[in-house]
Amino acid sequence: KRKQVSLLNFFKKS
Amino acid sequence: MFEARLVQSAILKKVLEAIKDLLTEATFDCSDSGIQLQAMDNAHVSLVSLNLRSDGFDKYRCDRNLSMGMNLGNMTKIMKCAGAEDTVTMKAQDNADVVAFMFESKNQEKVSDYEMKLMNLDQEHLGIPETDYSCIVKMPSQEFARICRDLSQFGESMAISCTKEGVKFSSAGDIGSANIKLAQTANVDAEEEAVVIEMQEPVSLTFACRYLNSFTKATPLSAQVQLSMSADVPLVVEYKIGELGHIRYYLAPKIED
Repeated sequence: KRKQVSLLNFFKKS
Repeated sequence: MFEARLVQSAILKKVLEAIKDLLTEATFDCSDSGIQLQAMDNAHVSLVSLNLRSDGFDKYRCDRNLSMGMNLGNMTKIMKCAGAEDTVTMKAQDNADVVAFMFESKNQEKVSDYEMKLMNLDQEHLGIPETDYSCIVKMPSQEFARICRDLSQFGESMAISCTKEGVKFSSAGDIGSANIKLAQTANVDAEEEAVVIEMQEPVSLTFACRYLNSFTKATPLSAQVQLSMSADVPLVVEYKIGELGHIRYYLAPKIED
């Protein structure tokens, strides 16, 4: 089973 | 004072169609270099990044940087009032709380003015790291839209696997499974019909079909779409907007639980 990850795991708030 | 004029209002209509599936409201950041928009969907799974260069407009003026928060549903209502052949001009005063849209028919026989209230939106800018992607696929945008639509019937997710031989899209679910392979085109008459693969390393990633289908709302903007992929990082789906700029969508992958 795959789970959706958040974009925030990859991109940082600037 | 901000003023941006496009002879083809149809481009702005298409841009709006390309983002309003994912976003209900967004901030248009206007500067001397052009108009930019960066926003995530509510679930923080995808991000829309729009860039319209000032030199791509038929007239462009922006004396001071301006951030205009707009409700995209309301902006759509107004843009629907523009005829397909109309010229559109967007205008705002510095520190204004409204933006004006003026539509002019050919020969200026009909001139329509609309004003829309602006919103103060929380800006949540994300730093997107520079990435050397392992695979870059360029393909006809209509083909990509068709594949996303077809595979969505089989499951919520689809895998995109890229090797130097080609790119494979696959999906599986209750009714069965689907596999679509596209080979790199050897020689085509029209550049926009080509499938071109630049591969450093093979990649296989899985994504939610729902978001990919939303991205394909940008299909009318460009004959070609570019998919950029690397292992375990977000996919980038890019549509060029003629000489005006581009729209990029970023989508976080689905990973093994």
